[in-house]
Amino acid sequence: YSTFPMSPKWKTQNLKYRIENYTPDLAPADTEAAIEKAFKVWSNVTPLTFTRVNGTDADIRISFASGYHGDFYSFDGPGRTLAHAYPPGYGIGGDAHFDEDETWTKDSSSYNLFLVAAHEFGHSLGLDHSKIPGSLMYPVYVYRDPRDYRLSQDDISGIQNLYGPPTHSSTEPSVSTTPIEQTTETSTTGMCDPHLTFDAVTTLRGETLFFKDRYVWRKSPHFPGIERDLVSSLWPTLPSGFDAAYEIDKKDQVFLFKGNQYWAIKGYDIQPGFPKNIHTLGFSKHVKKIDAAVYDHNTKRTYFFVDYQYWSYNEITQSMEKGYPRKISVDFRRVGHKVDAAFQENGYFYFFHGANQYEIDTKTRKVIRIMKSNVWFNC
Amino acid sequence: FPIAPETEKENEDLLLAKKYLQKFFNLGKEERPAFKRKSLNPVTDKIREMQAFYGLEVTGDLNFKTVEVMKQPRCGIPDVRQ
Repeated sequence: YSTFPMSPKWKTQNLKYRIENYTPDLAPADTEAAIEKAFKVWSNVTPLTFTRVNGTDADIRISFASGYHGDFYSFDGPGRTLAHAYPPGYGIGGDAHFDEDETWTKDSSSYNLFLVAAHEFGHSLGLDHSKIPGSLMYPVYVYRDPRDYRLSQDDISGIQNLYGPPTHSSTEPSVSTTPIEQTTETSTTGMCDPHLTFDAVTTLRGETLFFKDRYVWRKSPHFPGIERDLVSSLWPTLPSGFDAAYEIDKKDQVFLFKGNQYWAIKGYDIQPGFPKNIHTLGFSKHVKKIDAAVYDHNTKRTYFFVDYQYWSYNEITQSMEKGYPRKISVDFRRVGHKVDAAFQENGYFYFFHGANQYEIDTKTRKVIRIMKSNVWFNC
Repeated sequence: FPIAPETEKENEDLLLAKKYLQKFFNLGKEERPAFKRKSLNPVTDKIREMQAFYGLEVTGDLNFKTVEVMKQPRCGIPDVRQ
């Protein structure tokens, strides 16, 4: 998280807000409900209270406008910039402006007013943007189901850094105040457990994601350390416990497999038309699930591992290759058993089986090294 | 001759990127550039800064993924402070 320079924040804990005008996209009552719920996201985790007023003594004024609207940040028509808000202070301080050229909704169609308002009110209270994808203060709009919206630990740490934890017992939190994921000693130990195994591993936009049950460990070349997230905080509408995953980086696409279904995603966005059935890829009926998958940049083939065999899928013709499945042990010598997870990095395959992984030259398919599965976590 | 479509696309992307970087990463607004090696190309530097913020591969190139992130709907507040 980050705060604005000098960390401006409100001196009073009981803040007043005024809705200056309404978007024609929603019934006034829906706008009021979305804004009230958006404030509740923050009041649930701080001592702050928010009261709606109609007078001129409001701290936070909320308005909808298009294009130039009297400040230095004109809006830009549909898309791109959705809204902005000002840090705590007099006058325009704390105010939130929403671009009326957008379509404001109360469901998953773009753009959900509650989600954007909750983000903007984070600014109104003194939070700046966060680099943590999955946090509310991340600058890019990501749809999440408002019904059980939960702040990330990053957001909670940020706002409590300014205002401290709640003193009032929030009666019925519209958001859970328990942080999504306390990185407890166990979970940290969990990633350094020498017997750690993974369900699936894939690259994603330069990061490497290691899936295990409901969680995913993320290793990024740009940030130190390993971040552990709940899968549901990244893709709220997807199940957890994936069987396999792989990325086609040139298309910025990642495919996630669970049981006989699979999804295509771009970053946080699930591509329309998914999930699909794995048999649409050309697997024979006896295949009930995939153990692992990896895309080979050189051959433009994706290898799917099922029990002791593997299949080769031609990503160019979008069809399963003839002559498959073949035995893993025949083509990948020394990997004489099932593969739990696989990914490709810097010209090598990494096949995971139990607590071990095999580094394999993608061209010769020779095993170069055998390592512990979690060697990537620098334990 | 009309410029080749891909050149036109590249120009569009570069224009989009400059606007984005001016708006969200202070391109061209720093009175006194921080004390560091003289930047050969401020746009390339700012692309690197934006790629690092968004966890993209830091190349300084205006590649497909970088342009994709720049096109995504977002908040209008800058990502970095002066």
